[in-house]
Amino acid sequence: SRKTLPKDEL
Amino acid sequence: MNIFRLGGDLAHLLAIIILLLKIWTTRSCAGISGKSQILFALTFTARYLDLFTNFVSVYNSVMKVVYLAAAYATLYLMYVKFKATYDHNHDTFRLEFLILPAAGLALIINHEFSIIEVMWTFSIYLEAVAILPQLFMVSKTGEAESITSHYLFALGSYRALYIVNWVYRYYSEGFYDMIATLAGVVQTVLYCDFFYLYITKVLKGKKLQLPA
Repeated sequence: SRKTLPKDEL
Repeated sequence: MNIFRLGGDLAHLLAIIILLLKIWTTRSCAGISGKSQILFALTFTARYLDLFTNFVSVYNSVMKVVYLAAAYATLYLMYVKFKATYDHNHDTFRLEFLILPAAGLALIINHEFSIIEVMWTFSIYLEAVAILPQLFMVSKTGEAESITSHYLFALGSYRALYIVNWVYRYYSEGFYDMIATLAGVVQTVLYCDFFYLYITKVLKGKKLQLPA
């Protein structure tokens, strides 16, 4: 379900 | 980066600073759950394994380092420097009851079965419940100091603001992450009872005392 890689949140 | 995400990060930072300042200025960690602080240190450690492999922005890297440093500084203050003031008799929550289910769930429900991804997922699940030992401690003693209440309010607001951020990102970028969102909702729900007491009591100048 994740649309973006890499993670940009903390 | 939107205003809700920034607000969430700043609320998180504020919570961490409130806690460190409380312990440092009163020279005491009375009323603070060391178990919850261990879980937060574990959460940040598992989540920020990508600190050196995945560069997002200077802001991201600096915040990661600050969160990690603050988490371990808090543990140092609680378990070494002001150990004598640590209220371990009231901090009896069993950590394995949270760590093991979070680890098990991370192995089963994740975006990708790789070490870094499973560790990230574990950190998301663990963070959702990491405050339970602290809430358990407050319920056991039946009260919390005002400063502890402010800490909990800032800490609870952080994930609540992240939820608004995720709703915003879904509509503006089509971005969504089901694992982070569901865990974030669970995390925020755990604070609801506390939020109610905080707004009805602490903001009116009263001490946070649980109804008998």
